[in-house]
Amino acid sequence: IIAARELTRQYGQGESTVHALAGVSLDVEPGEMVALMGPSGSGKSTLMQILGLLDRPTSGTYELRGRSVAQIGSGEAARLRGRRIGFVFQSINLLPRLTARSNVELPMVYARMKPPERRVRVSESLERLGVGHLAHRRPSQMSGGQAQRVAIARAIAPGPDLLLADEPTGALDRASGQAVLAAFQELNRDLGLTIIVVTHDPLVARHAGRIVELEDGRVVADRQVEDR
Amino acid sequence: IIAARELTRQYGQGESTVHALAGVSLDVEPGEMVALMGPSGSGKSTLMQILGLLDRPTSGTYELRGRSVAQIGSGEAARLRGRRIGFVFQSINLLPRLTARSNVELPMVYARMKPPERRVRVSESLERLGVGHLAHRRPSQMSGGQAQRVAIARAIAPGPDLLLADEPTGALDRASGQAVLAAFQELNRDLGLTIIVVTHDPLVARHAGRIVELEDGRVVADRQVEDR
Ligand SMILES: Nc1ncnc2c1ncn2[C@@H]1O[C@H](COP(=O)(O)OP(=O)(O)OP(=O)(O)O)[C@@H](O)[C@H]1O
Ligand SMILES: Nc1ncnc2c1ncn2[C@@H]1O[C@H](COP(=O)(O)OP(=O)(O)OP(=O)(O)O)[C@@H](O)[C@H]1O
Ligand SMILES: [Mg+2]
Ligand SMILES: [Mg+2]
Repeated sequence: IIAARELTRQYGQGESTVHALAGVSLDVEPGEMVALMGPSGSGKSTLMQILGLLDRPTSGTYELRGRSVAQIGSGEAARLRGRRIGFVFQSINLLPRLTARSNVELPMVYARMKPPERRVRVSESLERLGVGHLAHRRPSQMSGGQAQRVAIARAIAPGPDLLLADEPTGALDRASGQAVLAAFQELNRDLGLTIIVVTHDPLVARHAGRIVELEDGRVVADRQVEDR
Repeated sequence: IIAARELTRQYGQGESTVHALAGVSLDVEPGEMVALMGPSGSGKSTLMQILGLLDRPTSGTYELRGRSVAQIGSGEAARLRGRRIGFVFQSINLLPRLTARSNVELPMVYARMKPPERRVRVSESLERLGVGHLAHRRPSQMSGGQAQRVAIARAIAPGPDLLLADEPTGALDRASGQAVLAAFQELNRDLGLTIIVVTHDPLVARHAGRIVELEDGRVVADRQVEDR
């Protein structure tokens, strides 16, 4: 589903150039669950943004479902992001003036899904993440972990086939984090959802089928794990 | 340094009242390091905001250094927050248009600290958190963990005697998290800095002298720990 070769991403120019990615290659098969790990600043969020069509690489190639993203225009990228790619941001990124349910609904509105189907998906995903009772709250009226779970609901509600989750359990206690992980595993096993999750949490990593480690913008390890 | 009795905090009214805190009492001696733990939504951030003079309780009393906060006006509260209380927010909360160094400097500007002293403290605190090389970057030009460390630098730079850190290692890998913890312990032991840290990380909790657990807005456990 993902075939990336020699991705680089630079910020700035000349002496102050930051090489956030310095040649990352990665293949992900449909139905895999991959944990992406590495030190702070190693390029994980940068890689996730490129994979999720939120950013373009400076050089290198990326094929999503066999199609080179260089040929995907911004309109089509937006539709893909709304319907087929779920993205959980490291900084949560809920719209502060919208309720939880409106925040979850928004990508499906952009994807032109019909209102009855949207409504069902909003309730189901909020319930699944244990925050159904917060549907009418705004982000400022929720705890950090509650907001994070609303952001996860937003990513899975449209029924994507690729979920990119950047530190989805960072603000969660053990129990809530395990519940999120259980939801991910359920979607992975029952619906074949391909998942790439950035995490510092060894518990999350243990449940993935494979661990990819970044350091200084490069892949330094890529191994299968059997502890499931 | 902290003497809180029967703190309550309600949001909303009537049927939809949320009891974020339902009677929390807590004493903290100078020089203690306390880990505050509990499930998502249990009231940790709400309690931290009241202790840090960012919010007032609905009822109950809070004495900070022997003085009832009911008698502290907003001007004085602002000065205390700028100089004597360091606060690390769960959502980081850096000002997006300012550089890292300006973000760190701001509370000291409000506290009317002189420029030469401010500048030294800015550099030292950024260096201590391993992000000195990012002084001129804006928050959007940093990784999540780098931004979190800048927020921690901002909290410790003025040399407060009380540090309130709400999930300061949530976005950090193991190594960076341990470095932050080491910095906290150093300040606690060498300077007697009183620290209350909200955490889900058992590693952080093990290094505190005491663990306080919240559930549904109440203290359900308060115990000393010896594993240091
Ligand atoms: N403005 C508000 N209006 C209504 N309810 C609120 C508001 N702010 C917070 N709450 C509720 O108060 C409760 C306590 O929130 P708080 O942020 O203190 O939890 P927390 O323990 O910090 O959780 P987390 O670990 O997820 O950060 C939660 O149930 C939250 O939904
Ligand atoms: N706009 C920018 N300008 C300059 N440098 C940038 C910019 N955005 C990111 N960086 C740098 O790129 C590098 C990789 O950042 P990235 O956010 O991908 O790291 P990360 O692995 O997600 O880190 P963390 O675990 O802390 O979230 C970092 O060194 C960061 O400072
Ligand atoms: Mg990141
Ligand atoms: Mg909180």
